[in-house]
Amino acid sequence: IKRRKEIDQGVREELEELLIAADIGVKTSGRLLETAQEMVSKQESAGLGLLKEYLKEAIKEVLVGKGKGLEIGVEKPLVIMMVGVNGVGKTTTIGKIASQFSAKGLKVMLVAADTFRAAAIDQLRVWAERAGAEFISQQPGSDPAAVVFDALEAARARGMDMVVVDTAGRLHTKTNLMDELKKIKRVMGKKLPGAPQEILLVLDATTGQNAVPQAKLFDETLGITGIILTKLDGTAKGGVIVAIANELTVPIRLIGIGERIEDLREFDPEQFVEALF
Amino acid sequence: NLTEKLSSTFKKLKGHGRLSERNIEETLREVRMSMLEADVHFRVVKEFLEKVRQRALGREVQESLTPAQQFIKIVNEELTRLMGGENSEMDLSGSPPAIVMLVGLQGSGKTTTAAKLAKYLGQKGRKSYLVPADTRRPAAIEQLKVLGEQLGVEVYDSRGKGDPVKICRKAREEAEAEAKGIDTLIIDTGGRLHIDEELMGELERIKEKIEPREILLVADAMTGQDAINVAGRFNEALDIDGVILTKMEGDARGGAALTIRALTGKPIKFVGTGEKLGALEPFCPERMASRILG
Ligand SMILES: Nc1nc2c(ncn2[C@@H]2O[C@H](COP(=O)(O)OP(=O)(O)OP(=O)(O)O)[C@@H](O)[C@H]2O)c(=O)[nH]1
Ligand SMILES: Nc1nc2c(ncn2[C@@H]2O[C@H](COP(=O)(O)OP(=O)(O)OP(=O)(O)O)[C@@H](O)[C@H]2O)c(=O)[nH]1
Ligand SMILES: [Mg+2]
Ligand SMILES: [Mg+2]
Repeated sequence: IKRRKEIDQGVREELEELLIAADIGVKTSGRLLETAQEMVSKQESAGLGLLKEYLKEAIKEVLVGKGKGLEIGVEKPLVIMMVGVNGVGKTTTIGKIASQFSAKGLKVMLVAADTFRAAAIDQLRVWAERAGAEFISQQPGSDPAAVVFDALEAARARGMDMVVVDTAGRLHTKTNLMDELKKIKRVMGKKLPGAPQEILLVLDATTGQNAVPQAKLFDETLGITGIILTKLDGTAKGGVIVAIANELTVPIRLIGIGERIEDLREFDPEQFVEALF
Repeated sequence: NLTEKLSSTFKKLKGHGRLSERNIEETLREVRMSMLEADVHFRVVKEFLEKVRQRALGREVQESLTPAQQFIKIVNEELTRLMGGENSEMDLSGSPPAIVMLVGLQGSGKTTTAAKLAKYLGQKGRKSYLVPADTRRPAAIEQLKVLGEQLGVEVYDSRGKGDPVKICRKAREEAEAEAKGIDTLIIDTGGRLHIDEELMGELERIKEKIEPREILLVADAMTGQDAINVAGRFNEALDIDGVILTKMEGDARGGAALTIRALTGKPIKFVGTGEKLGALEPFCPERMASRILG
């Protein structure tokens, strides 16, 4: 009887810790280790080094087809709605996106639909200036849906190529605030059929397993077309996107790697996984 | 939840209901899974489980008539004790102004929390002066100014006053001027990475120059395994006095709280429970423990 070759217990523990340390999550890590075990049973031996390589390949497979940057197609303006919980980097990321597209000679408009948080409008205004983008805002406290409605009218009239809408951060558990996002989306579609073509969820790489319910609820509420993972310039690995990949088929589009206007990259699954552990 | 899960694991104990080593290991695995899902750092979980294992193998469980109940009680006790707050009040004694300095990663909630603290201390009869020491983030100074206006709390005008170290020093000089009657300075610093040597150095220089009474790390309740790196580095650089955990009204389990507490030994003093300026509460160890266990 051929005994199945098992991964050495010490090695298994070490691998699990690497996965957990990257915020991949204990259940997803367990599943990845199961597949590593299956591979090991099929061949004679597998030390830590080989198993790490195997795990990286398994993770890349989960994330494949996940990297896809932003593109302006034929339909103009391309309307992008940025959403996410508080403080993850939505406003800053909008500045970065605006800068990239306006550098290509495209006409970009930024819409200050965070009418709630102190100085949110001023913050986005600075980014619009830095990026060379047009800027639309109303008084703090005004209805975000109304701001967006008027902004899209102006965008069409001025022949904008791209419109990016900044929304206030909100926890996914706050149903009334999630409903507000639904309403903003609906109003956009009324004003410009097809808008918003992109609804991007911004996730902070330092976030742990809570990113999974965040992604699920924002997707359930709005239909997310892409994820942006910010603050990857820190020490957090952002491995929770591997757990998210099990639940949603949303592609990771962009990553934030700093606070400057140029600190934005397309998501590259190869590079991301190599950096995980 | 974990208590239900553990109870059902224990229900599988047949007959005499004594806990074998194997029962304990099985149960510890359940607790481990729950704590890791709650974002507690895996090393902190390991150490915690070892403490629980030692107690579970001891007489109090082995000789108990209800070992399962006793086990669950131990898990809760150990966790609450770990979270627990000796000295979880701010120490603002001494000659005024008492200086509170908020530090932490980008977007954790420092600026909002600075204003919340001013309101909280105002309710305790203190007169605060808010100091915007973030010279980098667009409209950061404006943000604190707006919040101060909402509260009727004075905000130092940092614009054109130089770098953050200068701002803090000048603000303190202004606060010390008798006429203002200010007894507390609350410094809002810009978010920064714990691995940014230059910016961490800036915080060290502010500490050196103005000697804050309380240096509080403001951390997001949804922080994952990285909490160990962040807390370790901020504590090493500044010897923080405590922690404020923000965005706690969400559904993040908040395991970072245990990571930070276990690593630094520093108390969690407050939790942020919303975006409005009244949403700040003193930290409750029992509630945090049961939330982490799930
Ligand atoms: N290090 C680093 N910091 C970032 C990155 N992206 C954003 N930030 C910082 O994170 C902080 C919060 O960014 P914001 O753009 O205000 O985040 P937000 O999601 O718009 O916040 P709310 O509107 O309050 O919900 C700021 O200090 C940014 O400079 C990144 O990729 N790396
Ligand atoms: N839901 C919730 N949001 C909070 C809480 N505390 C702060 N926020 C929000 O978190 C976001 C970031 O808050 P800020 O005060 O700008 O964070 P910060 O640490 O000063 O950010 P930087 O200066 O860029 O590092 C804002 O949208 C705040 O309204 C809280 O307890 N609950
Ligand atoms: Mg914003
Ligand atoms: Mg701030």
